[in-house]
Amino acid sequence: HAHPSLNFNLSGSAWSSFYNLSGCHKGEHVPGLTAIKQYLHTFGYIPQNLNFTDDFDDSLESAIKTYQQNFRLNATGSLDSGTVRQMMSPRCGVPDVVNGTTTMMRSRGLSSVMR
Amino acid sequence: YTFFPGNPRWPVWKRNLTYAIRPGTFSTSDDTAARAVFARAFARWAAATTLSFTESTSYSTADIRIAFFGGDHGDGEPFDGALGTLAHAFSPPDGRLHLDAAELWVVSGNSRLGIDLESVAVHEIGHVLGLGHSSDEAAIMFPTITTGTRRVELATDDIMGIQELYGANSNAGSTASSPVTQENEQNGAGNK
Repeated sequence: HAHPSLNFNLSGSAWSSFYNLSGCHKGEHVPGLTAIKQYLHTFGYIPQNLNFTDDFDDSLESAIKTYQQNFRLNATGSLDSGTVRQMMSPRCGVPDVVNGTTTMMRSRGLSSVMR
Repeated sequence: YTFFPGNPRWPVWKRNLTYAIRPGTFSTSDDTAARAVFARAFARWAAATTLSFTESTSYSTADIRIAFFGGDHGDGEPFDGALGTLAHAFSPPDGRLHLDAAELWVVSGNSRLGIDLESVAVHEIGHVLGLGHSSDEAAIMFPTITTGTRRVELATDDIMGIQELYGANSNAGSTASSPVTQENEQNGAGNK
């Protein structure tokens, strides 16, 4: 069965620390980015639970872009304030990405192709 | 709208589903109002499709089993305390629907700090029936909700999704309250 795959546990203070990560982008090393990676892993955006570091690497940028596309944010790949705010919103625990495939965006149907 | 991988759904011979709330969940004073919340949530899906839902007194044998848990509750997916993750549910035909007991759930009335129970219930029932998340912010199946807000009526996106799985309720018209946005109509963006 498709089911949630949570291994993510943040206290209230940790959630608020997400705010401090606003503006981060690829190439930076910022304490706290590990929590962002864990968050994105929890909801399927980073498929493998590697030894996460505080480095803003390629995999994090790619995951953030997918997240931004799913939530119809500007797909910049950086942690802009709108993206961080969205991540801090209370949400359902069912992952958005299952087995590497986003479940939030379907390919366009035949009618769209015809138009 | 989207489906889980493999498009799992309740079998065709299972159109009258039973649901039960874990015994002892609510205090006597809250019981009636809380049960009414879930009854309304199920009714919204029933109005749009061919499924019907009946509350059962037998939690162990019900098709859909609703429970409030805190922290690690044995399914390998621990809850995280107040806010963050509010609830989760399993795809058909599992039937488990779990809500985080640590949240400030609002059963009736308004609270700017609380989470509207009916809004989350309608969303999680969508998962139990086979719907995945939607990127349409107006849809019930959009994954996030802010405190103090209420989103309980199925949008066009939700109705199209559930009717693709189970067909339409011939006794009801469209129950959509949030039509597809103009932006979606124009650029074909989104997930239909």
